[in-house]
Amino acid sequence: LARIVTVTNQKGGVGKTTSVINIATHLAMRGARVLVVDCDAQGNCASGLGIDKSKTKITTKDVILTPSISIQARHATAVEGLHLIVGDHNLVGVEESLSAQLGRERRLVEALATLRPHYDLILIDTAPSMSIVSVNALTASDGILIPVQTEYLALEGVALLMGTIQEVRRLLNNSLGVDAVIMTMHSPTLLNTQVAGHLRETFGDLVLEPPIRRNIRLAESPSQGVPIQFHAPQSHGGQDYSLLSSELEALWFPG
Amino acid sequence: LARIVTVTNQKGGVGKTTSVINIATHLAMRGARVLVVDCDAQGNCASGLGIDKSKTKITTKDVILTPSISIQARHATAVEGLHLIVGDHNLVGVEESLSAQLGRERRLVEALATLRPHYDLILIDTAPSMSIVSVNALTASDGILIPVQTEYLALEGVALLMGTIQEVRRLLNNSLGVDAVIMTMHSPTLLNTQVAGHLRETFGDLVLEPPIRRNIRLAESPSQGVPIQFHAPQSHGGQDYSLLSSELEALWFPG
Ligand SMILES: Nc1ncnc2c1ncn2[C@@H]1O[C@H](COP(=O)(O)OP(=O)(O)OP(=O)(O)O)[C@@H](O)[C@H]1O
Ligand SMILES: Nc1ncnc2c1ncn2[C@@H]1O[C@H](COP(=O)(O)OP(=O)(O)OP(=O)(O)O)[C@@H](O)[C@H]1O
Ligand SMILES: [Mg+2]
Ligand SMILES: [Mg+2]
Repeated sequence: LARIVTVTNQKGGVGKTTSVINIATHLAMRGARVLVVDCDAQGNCASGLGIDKSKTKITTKDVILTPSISIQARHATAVEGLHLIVGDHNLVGVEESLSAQLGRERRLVEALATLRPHYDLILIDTAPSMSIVSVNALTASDGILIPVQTEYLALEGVALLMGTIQEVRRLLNNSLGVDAVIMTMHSPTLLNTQVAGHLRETFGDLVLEPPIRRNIRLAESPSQGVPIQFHAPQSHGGQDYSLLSSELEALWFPG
Repeated sequence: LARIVTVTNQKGGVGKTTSVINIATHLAMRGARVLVVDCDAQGNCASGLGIDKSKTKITTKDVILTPSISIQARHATAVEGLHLIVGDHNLVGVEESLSAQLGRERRLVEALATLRPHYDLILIDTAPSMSIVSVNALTASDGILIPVQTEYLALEGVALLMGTIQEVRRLLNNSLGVDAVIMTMHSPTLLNTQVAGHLRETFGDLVLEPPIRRNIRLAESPSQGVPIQFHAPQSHGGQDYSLLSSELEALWFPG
């Protein structure tokens, strides 16, 4: 059965989507069967994996409202062994339609139940907000990855995030744990170094080393519609995500 | 009466808060009476202006639920002539409490009506999502500033944003216009240059020149609790926001 992991942080622009695409790709290239579920209305996972959203018939919103169709919602991507359920602007209205439904936080649990046997890993990308869709993702998950830019304002949001995670764990999913904190967009400046030190103090072993360095190749790859391993595998960005993904592989699939 | 301007983009981490703090500061230092309203649960405006959120009694959430108390919600900041209504984690629950209220999109209109005579400019910071709180901000506004990082994924979200703005204009506020598009975190790379070119093609004169350059001093200043004009006014970040703010001053307060 697949391990289900949500990549989340309500602080915007910290590298959630970049992490989902590049970790998923690395594990698929190592032979794992991987599914990415894009729960963000911006739908950036599609562009990063070369899928044209406008041609997609069934998206994450449909899956949340009608969990039984999740099987048909999967798209093959440019990466062998990596599938995607596309997120798009239709997710914007889901909040309203869900608010009166029974078990509104558990729709994704139901949708992913039928998919779990077909994969080793399901990675969920989320929007930079704690909407009902993000709560669905956390409720359906075994673990969480928290990307944090090593900057001051990103640090501030972490306490808010941990509070939400505690609440979901208490009320909706008591087996939910934090798998790792990922330091992103790191440069050797005084500020970044101070913030990285603060994160290591706060989270100890949960912090994966080394940080992902700021590297323009990572920002370029979605404009080419491919992950970093295809665009610039030997770049700092390619090397850092390769190292990080190997650590996660050892954590999730020991032996 | 104050001009009310919302700074928005549902793409995360594009420089919304950094723009609000530094534009508001520049205009206040030029003698304008300025109010910042933080409609983001992350509440980053408080940190950037040296205000301790934990000591705040009345926040944006209270003002949205009880518009008549907006007068008491204002805090003086480190900048002469610049006041702030603090946003905090209580905004997370507002979506639920508002959904059944009459005129739920116009609560902020009402709250700001009593404040407008006291200011020349009211700048509203928003969260990276199109929640009911962001819609309240757009409904209450005369104009919009759209910060866009000159990167591929940020470009993708602009179409989604323009769609939402059209809808708010049609249904809730037909005098809402886009005042300017601000290019942020710009470096002289090929990718950034290409995206900047694309933004100029799409938005023409709405794009303010020159772009705000990527500059670590801008990321440092919130950790000192002050705007860039106090932390490093002669830095690239300080100079760029000073130029940009002067253009906006000429646009908003001609003659
Ligand atoms: N290590 C890095 N170095 C340089 N650029 C990066 C890096 N990681 C991500 N980026 C770029 O920074 C921007 C923000 O990253 P990304 O979109 O992955 O963040 P996000 O957390 O998913 O954002 P959102 O909150 O909007 O969903 C993107 O343009 C991306 O290409
Ligand atoms: N021009 C710049 N150069 C370098 N760093 C910048 C610049 N502008 C903003 N930053 C930094 O980049 C990060 C994102 O900026 P900011 O928080 O202002 O964006 P935002 O759009 O308000 O994010 P959110 O979507 O989470 O509200 C912050 O750490 C900020 O200090
Ligand atoms: Mg994203
Ligand atoms: Mg912000």
